[in-house]
Amino acid sequence: MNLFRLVADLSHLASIFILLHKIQTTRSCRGISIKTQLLYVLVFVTRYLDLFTGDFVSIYNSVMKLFFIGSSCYIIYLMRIKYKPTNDPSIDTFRLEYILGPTAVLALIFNYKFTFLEVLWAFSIYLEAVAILPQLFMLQRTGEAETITTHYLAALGIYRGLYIPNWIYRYFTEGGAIDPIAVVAGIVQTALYVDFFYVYFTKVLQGQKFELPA
Amino acid sequence: LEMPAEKDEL
Repeated sequence: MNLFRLVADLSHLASIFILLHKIQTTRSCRGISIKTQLLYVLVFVTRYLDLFTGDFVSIYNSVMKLFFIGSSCYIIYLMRIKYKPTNDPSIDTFRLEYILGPTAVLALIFNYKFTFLEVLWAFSIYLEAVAILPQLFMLQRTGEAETITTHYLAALGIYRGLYIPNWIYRYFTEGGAIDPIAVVAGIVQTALYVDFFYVYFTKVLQGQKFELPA
Repeated sequence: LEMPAEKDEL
């Protein structure tokens, strides 16, 4: 565990609490893509199967995994059941098959071992890299976002961004160890946030509303 | 390439 990794994980936790706070206080999931949230459930469930195979890492690791699975399912419950009327599928139109198809094929080709668990693990890594696309697509379509929603995305982006210095740190402290699948997918994932962060820094953090140029 | 000793990333 290094500082980059710890702050990254805390930022990931923060993003979930920000999202829950947004839904609970506004009693609405307006502006949130349920497709992205469903993809996160799939990401966590397929990646954390090692919870059940006895590959114990640490209490911290297991608690975080259980939290991510539980909270992502809870968010789906809020969006699909409790605040269902505030969920507008007509603007959440990114086609999930464009994500699920290619990531499944990638996982079958590029994995560390052709076993059920390893293919699912690689799938979860590729899937996480692009899981934010329906959300960003929705943002692009509506051209604006509530400030709290942009804080949610910023926390997620910081989490992903900090994994990169974490890998660099680990490369030098763990004898040149590198996990190419996670690193390549992670760089792609971080790159997807670049446009968002440009608007976030130049508008939201200056006190303006998040609005995309027409 | 040498893999990290354990897959501990979340």
